[in-house]
Amino acid sequence: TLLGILCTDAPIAPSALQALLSAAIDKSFNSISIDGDTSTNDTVALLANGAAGGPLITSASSPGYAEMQQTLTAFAVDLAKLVVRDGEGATKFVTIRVTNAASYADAKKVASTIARSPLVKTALYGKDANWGRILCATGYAEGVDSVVPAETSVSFVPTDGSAELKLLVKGEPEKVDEARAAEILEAEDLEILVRLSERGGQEAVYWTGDFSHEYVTINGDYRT
Amino acid sequence: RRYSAPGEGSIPPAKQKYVPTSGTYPKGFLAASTHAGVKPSNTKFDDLALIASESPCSGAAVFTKNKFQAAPVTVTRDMLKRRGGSGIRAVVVNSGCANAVTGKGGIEDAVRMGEETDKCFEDESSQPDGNGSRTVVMSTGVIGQRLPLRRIIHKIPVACSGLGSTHQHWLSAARAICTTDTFPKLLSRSFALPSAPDTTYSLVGMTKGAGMIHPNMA
Repeated sequence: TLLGILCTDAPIAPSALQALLSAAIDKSFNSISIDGDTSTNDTVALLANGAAGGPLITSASSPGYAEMQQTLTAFAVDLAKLVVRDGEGATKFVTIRVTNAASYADAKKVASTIARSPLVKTALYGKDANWGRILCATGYAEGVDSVVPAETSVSFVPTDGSAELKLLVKGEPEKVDEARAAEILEAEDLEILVRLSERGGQEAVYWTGDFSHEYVTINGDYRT
Repeated sequence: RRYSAPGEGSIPPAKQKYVPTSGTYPKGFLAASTHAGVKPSNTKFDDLALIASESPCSGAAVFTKNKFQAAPVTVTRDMLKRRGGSGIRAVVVNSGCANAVTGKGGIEDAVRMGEETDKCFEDESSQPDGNGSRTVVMSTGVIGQRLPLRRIIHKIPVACSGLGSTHQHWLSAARAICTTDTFPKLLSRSFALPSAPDTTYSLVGMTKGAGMIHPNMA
């Protein structure tokens, strides 16, 4: 189960607060997956008491609303990432970035499908640059029109700032430098970059981990 | 992994860097935690957390879209709707038992948790207004078991009397909501808004979760 409690001393009216939270959640806690199971209890609450003073934010047109949205979303993203860092049995922190989609919804659906794929996650645990599994998950994302197989590209992006490792370019497999792939997969943090087409301009980011033996041990032992 | 609040010394070395040693916390908010013994096997770790505002505040929440929604989800959603997100005073959270799929009795338990917490704030600003509880209720842990309500109710006043605003108060509360987590997840941040350039605002957030995580909240 995911629980979250956020509090701010900024002055925000209830209607604006709900809108701010909902928008922030979409790009943070609703963009993570550890094991693909949605709990019965997931809740994130946001309280604002206005104790620091200043003009009340009452709606999206209020001065400060946009900045508050930006701050809250970035903050919620950082909190959500902490949950992924502590995923049961996870040894990796994986960012899945899907770009060149026709819509944000399309990009998010693809990213979510990849993040939930047990075969992608076990490949990551096994440090295997298995672009085939990533591509497979991309292809079965339901209700997504943005996927153009002949234009899809998959890369691993190291988090140390070095160049991306191209695994698939416009539907054609690359000759992968296995040593470089192994080096990238050795690190705890990794980004999988999927470009869906040559036209769309929308992007979504999802965060997940790998699947390990430990996950099965923890949840095989857990009793209700 | 163990089913207990990750305390100092038990946090894996690789995760220690994610646990803050200080913070900048929002004015007028207080935190506390205490040991209620929700799970009989937990004999020493705090499993009840309380976050409170010193004055009535705005509240909003998002909830799981799972069709089997736990009692605290139903109760909190109803409370926020009834109040229009106004006049909220606290968040009470227990770990160890999710109070999920517990029928009408579970709903009554969640309501009672909220009402008991309300008693901490029986000041002039929180007189009964006909809209019921002012507390957000959350539970996490195993599904299908009733809460040990008596133990929880007994300890809510203890949490109330322990409310404070130090980093340690916030960190302890973040620990108390953990289940199979290996480290408490707490962040705080200061920020400014162009609508009040001379004012420094703060945000604090705590979260828990390690498994059964694929949130889809609305």
